[in-house]
Amino acid sequence: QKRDARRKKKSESSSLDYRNNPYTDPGVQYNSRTCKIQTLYVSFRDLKWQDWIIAPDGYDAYYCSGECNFPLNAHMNATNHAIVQTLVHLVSPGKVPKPCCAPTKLSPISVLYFLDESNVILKKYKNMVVKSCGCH
Amino acid sequence: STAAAERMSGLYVDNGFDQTIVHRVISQREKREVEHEILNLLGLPDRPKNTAARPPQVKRSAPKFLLDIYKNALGEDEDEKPIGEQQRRAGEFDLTGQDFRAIDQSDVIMTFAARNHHVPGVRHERGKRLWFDVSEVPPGEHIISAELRLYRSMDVKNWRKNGSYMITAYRVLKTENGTRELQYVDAVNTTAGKEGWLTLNVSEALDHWVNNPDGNKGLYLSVHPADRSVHEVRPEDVGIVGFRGNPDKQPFMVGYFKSSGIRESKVR
Repeated sequence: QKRDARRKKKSESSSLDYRNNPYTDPGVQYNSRTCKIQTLYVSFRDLKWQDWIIAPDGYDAYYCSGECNFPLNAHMNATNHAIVQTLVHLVSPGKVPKPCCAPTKLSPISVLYFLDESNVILKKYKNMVVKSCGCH
Repeated sequence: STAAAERMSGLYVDNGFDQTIVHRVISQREKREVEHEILNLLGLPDRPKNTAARPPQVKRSAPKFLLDIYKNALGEDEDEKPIGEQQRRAGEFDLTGQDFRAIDQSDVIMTFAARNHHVPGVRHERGKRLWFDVSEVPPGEHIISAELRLYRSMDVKNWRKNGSYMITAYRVLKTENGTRELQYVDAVNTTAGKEGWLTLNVSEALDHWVNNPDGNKGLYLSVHPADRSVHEVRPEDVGIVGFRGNPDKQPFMVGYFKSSGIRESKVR
């Protein structure tokens, strides 16, 4: 109980710090989702493409979603430019948008599909799977 | 895809806080259109040819070969780093170190089933002619290598199942007045008791056919006893499975390609 009370007090204090922070974007709630990787499975089977896509049945594509708010924490993988753009956005919110939450690393997938009745292709598609997200 | 982005713009809107929210649910027709755009982006805009009534099966040798590569020779996490040597398996198709190197370098691996394509004026002796439709090779792809794969079966009923044989592939050049000009491509030796896949390097032939489609008159397969004690023999007499043999043992060609990096989405 003591530990919970301490944690609550600390949380309130940090929340207060946040509200008092002159650089915080007033249009954004403190608890809004931050930029991070989200789960997205693309199913070729559900799309009924298995007639010509032999493998895989689908793949974990993922996507990046969330907001790039000040301060840009380290886990957001922000570029220097994104940090500067965030500051400029705070000065002129109507003129300069916030940085975008986008993939920072992508990896390929291989797809095996029929070209016709008897010939097949195994093709590597680059940049198809999101490995990490960040603010750009 | 620009078209897809334009189409999507009517379905999602910016809520003013740099968030994209759903504006309305798309109709079935629009859903099909978006699906088609994704397929177009993948280079698969349409269902494969001649498969409307009966979906293609993976029991033929060529699809089985690429499925074998997909299962055994690619990294599980699909990362840039290739799978470790010790984890690799030769599989049913006896993949070699050279095959694994070609697989690692390739962006596209394509198979071509052998066909009985009639070319006027070509007379066959005891050898066998194999023809491959290479018209679907994407333009701008760099050929790393190509190999012809033949299956030698032990299921031979006559005396020729014993001894050593030299199997030679030639590219058919001209067919004027019924005479044939052949250019040596590659050869492989096979001995009695050896059952399995034989490979011949046909990189030069594939490169020629892709760049000169009219010059594609196929390969001529010639089989001789290694000691040349008798004349040319028929490939099936030494157990070479032809394009009328078991579907999973039929001859095929495989091409390894490096992508040019140009996206080849087709205009619909």
